[in-house]
Amino acid sequence: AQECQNLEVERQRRLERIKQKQSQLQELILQQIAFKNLVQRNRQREQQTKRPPPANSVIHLPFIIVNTSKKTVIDCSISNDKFEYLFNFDSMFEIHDDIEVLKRMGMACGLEVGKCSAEDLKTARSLVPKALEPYVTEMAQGPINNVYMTTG
Amino acid sequence: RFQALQREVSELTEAEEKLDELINKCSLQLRLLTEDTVTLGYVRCQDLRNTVHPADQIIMVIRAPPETQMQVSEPTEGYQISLKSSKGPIDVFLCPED
Amino acid sequence: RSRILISIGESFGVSDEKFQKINEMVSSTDWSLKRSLDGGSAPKPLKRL
Repeated sequence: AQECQNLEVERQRRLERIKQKQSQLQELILQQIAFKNLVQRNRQREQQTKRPPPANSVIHLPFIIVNTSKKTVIDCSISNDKFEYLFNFDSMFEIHDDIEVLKRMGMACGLEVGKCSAEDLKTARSLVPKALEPYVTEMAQGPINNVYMTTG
Repeated sequence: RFQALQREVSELTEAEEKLDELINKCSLQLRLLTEDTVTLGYVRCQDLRNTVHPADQIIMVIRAPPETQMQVSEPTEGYQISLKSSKGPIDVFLCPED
Repeated sequence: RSRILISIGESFGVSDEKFQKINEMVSSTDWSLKRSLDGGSAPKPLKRL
C-alpha cells in the first residue's frame, strides 16, 4: 500500500510537470509561427516595394510598448547617458512585450486563442517542423493536452 | 494496482522526456531564427497602432539592452516606471500619431 | 504599496507573464480614489513627455 501511495504521488507530480511543459512548448510554437509570419510579411513587402523601409520607420525586435490615453500626463526624467529613465503617469497605462504585439497583429494565426481557420492552420503547419505539426493542429482547437511520441 | 501505477508512471516519464526534447529543440530553433533574420524582424508604427484600442493612444516604445531592470511601483500619486540599464543606453520613443 | 521588477531587453521569445500582472495591478487602481487620498490635491501639473 505504501509503495502504491508513493507511486501515486510520483504520478501526480509528473502530471503537473507535463502540464507546465505543454504550455511552455505551446508558447514556443506560437513564438516561432509569429516570428516566421512577421519575417515572411516583411520580406514580401520589401520585394513589392523593391527596397527596405526607411530606417526610422521600423522597430526591430525585441521591444516593449507602453500605451496610455492621450489625456495622460507623463513626467519623464532621463539620465544624461540614457542608462536610466523614470516615468510618472497620472493615469493608467498598459505594458506589452513584442510577442504579445505580434499575437495582436494576427501573426500567430489565432492559435493563441484556439480560433484558427482551416486556411490559417495550413499556413501555421507549414511554418513548423514535422514533429510539431500535431501540436499545431491541436492548438487550433485549444491548449495542448497530448504528447505525441512522433520521431523526427 | 501497483503494476498499473508503475506502467502509468513509466509512460508519463517517457512523455515528459519527449516534451523536454521538443522544448529544447524549439528554443534553439527560435534563437537561430531570430539571429538569422534579424534584419526582417521588425514591426512598423502602424502595426503597433493597430494593436491598441482606441488607436489614438500614446504609444511609447522601449528598446533596451539585455538585463535592463524595469520596475513598476505605486508611489503616492499615480504609477512610476523606472528603467535601469547596465549594458548600454536605452532607446525610448513615441509612436507618431499619423 | 505594490512593486514589480522585470528584466527586459532579452532576445525575442523570452516572454514574461509579469506584464499581465502589471496591467492587472495598474487597471485595478481607482485613480479618482487615489487622487482623493492624496488630500484632494489636484495632481501637480507634470510636464508632458
